Amino acid sequence: GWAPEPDQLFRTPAGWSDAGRLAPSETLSLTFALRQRNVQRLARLVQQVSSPDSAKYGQFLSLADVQALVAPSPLTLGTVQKWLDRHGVWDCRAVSTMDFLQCQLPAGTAERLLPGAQFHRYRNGTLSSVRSPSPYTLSEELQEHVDFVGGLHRFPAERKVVSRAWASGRMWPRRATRST
Amino acid sequence: FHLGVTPAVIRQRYNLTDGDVGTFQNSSQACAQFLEQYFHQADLSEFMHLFGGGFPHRCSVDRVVGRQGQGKAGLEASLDVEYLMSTGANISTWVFSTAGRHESQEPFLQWLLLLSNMSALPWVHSVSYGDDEDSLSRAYLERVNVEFMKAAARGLSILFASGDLGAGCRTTSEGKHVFRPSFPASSPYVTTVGGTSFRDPFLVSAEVSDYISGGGFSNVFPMPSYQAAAVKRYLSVAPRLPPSTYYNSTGRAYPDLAALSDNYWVVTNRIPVPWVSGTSASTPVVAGLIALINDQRLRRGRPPLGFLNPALYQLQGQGNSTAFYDVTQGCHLSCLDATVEGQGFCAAPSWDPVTGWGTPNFPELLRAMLG
Repeated sequence: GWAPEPDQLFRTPAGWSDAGRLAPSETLSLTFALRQRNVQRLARLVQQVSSPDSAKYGQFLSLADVQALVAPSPLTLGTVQKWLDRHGVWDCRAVSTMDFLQCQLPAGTAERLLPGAQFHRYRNGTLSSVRSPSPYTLSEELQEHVDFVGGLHRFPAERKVVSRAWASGRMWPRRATRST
Repeated sequence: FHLGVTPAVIRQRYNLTDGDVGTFQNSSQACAQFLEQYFHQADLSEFMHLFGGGFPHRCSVDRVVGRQGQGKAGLEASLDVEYLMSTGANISTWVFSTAGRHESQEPFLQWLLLLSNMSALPWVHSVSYGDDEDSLSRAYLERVNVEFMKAAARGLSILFASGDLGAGCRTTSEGKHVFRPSFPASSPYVTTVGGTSFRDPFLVSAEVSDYISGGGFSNVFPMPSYQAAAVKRYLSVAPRLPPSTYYNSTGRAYPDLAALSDNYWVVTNRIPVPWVSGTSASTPVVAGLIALINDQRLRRGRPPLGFLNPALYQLQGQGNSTAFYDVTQGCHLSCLDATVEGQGFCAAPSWDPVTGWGTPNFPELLRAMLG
């Protein structure tokens, strides 16, 4: 197989714990990022519509225009569709720009589709996420057609608003001198 | 004199008059929430009752895309909505709430999918979210970057918080320390917002850089041409730079601009909470200001600003702009080791990797962006 994300770290964030492997019949949702066309052209276009000294400044594209520009090739769409069909994955929906495909499928099917993946449930208080601690691979035939598969490794990122006065017991954060 | 940052303090510092509010019906702005962070309309009403006197504003969010849970409000969500609607006052506001309909969905990816699926979207998006760049695969980073290009091509302004760990720090496999950039802050196709604080904490005074303000250089994305001159200047004139082994001086440098990020008042679960800080606070403030500028542009029959950075760097690169208060004092955090002693980059005249071009002087920024 081929690993689209060999460098993607898997780490269980603080607060999350492994609650066991999913039963093969449990449904999960995977997001396939399909290879787009004309990315270089898109980059040039962005430069033109965003640069005040360009004649095209402010001439933005509609969603339909973006779709026409970046939508995957018929070959990409067909290859991915055939591969999913072969594994009995039918419940899929594409976004308007056709470059993301979101599919619902049983965990057992997902593990056959993405060799190496093993889906576990992780819990953090009332929150629950399904992720694979082991890397996934894809069929070689998809190397030119899929960028990555979402829903395997990355946990929902937490952002933290700092509350320095409370956290440090200081009321005057800016006046404090740095310890040497 | 003030007892913490409120809408009145921000509007005073950035020179917004009571008349600087949205007036055009097609103006719009949004913030995104992940990981089951919810806001409550009642908190927003109370916040505006307590702090929203003196300028016309709205007391409710117009549209929630996604599911709003029934639980307690999150401090982050409350902060985003309350301050986005304080600078972007009287502008139609949406909240994207993508906790992930299914356990296996990635909330941030879900938000990107929504952008690719909706033909009518707010023109300005404030997102206070980030991950360590080195924790994400290159395939993912590059693809998400293309998603930001798609948004830019459509005229959307997407603003990300620069992060709250200064330059960051990680230990390489050889045991050396290097700075740790944050993504999407490091994407060349978003506008990244850093943080400042008042030099005199209880006075509306000049600003210094906030030591938590995220900033630095991407290890993945090369420096875009729009910022090359500004960054080159910083690297050549900065009086004190960290050793070059700590960062990639040819990468996309961030943040692009900044705003106050210290000592905010937020109402959450009906309780006014003081001392809330972070670039999560400065980002919706700047997003609201950009929405106000869009409002004026749309009213004049002109297109929205779209992706801001090329125009921003061009404006500031001219050298005589008064659209930003240049923040020139203070340094941010980095590795606690004998070489850099916890200090990353320092603010300097013109652009710097702690506060970008500085903080907005709204009337001048508006004039420049209308001109």
